[in-house]
Amino acid sequence: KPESMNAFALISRSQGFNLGNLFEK
Amino acid sequence: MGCASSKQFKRAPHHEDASILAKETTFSVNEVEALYVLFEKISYSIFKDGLIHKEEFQLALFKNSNRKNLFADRIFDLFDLKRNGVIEFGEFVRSLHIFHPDTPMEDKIAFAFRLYDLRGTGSIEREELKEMVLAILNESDLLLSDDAVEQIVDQTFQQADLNGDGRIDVDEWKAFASKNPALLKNMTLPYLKDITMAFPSFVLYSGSGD
Repeated sequence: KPESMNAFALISRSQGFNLGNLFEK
Repeated sequence: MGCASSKQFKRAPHHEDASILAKETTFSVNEVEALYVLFEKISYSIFKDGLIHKEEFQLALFKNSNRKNLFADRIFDLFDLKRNGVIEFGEFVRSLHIFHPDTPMEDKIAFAFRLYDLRGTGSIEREELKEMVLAILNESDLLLSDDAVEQIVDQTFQQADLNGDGRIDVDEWKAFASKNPALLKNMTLPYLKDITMAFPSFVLYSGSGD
């Protein structure tokens, strides 16, 4: 439900922030 | 002289002394050396020059050197402390230090603020927040009406913009992030705790023996 969403919570899920991928072999 | 060949075959720049980087960050000398193994892998993936270019960063993150992503761009730009278009080893270590599990939450909050302050104005404006929401929707192939997006942005501002001036300043962000620590989950990389286990071959490079 959009009305219960927090924009920053949404944004923080971006794959662009998933720096864990840098450590994948 | 040609650009392409100099980019391809330039010698690797001498990387900063591991002991200096260890003093400035949460990492030990051994961990800095282990990070060099990771850095080397990424920085030689395309251009072979010992510097991380944006395409190499995208390749490491997405397995695709051409994948555009607003947030990966922001991370790259913040890691590029000298703002010269590439990430050097010292910049890599100092920036990853923010993502270490032991780094104080205040440092993570401050870094996240700079990430979200797209235009570097010292506050997160409504338009910036909307731009980021549209970017994540686009990235996730989610369809939401403009009204729904406006509603999300409005509601977030109601919660975070305490003085109601239409922008989220750094103090408002600190208060909001402290109340919502889940927002900072992406600012901690558990991998960094075990970096010497993940990249044990650093001993071949190090010789530091500690």
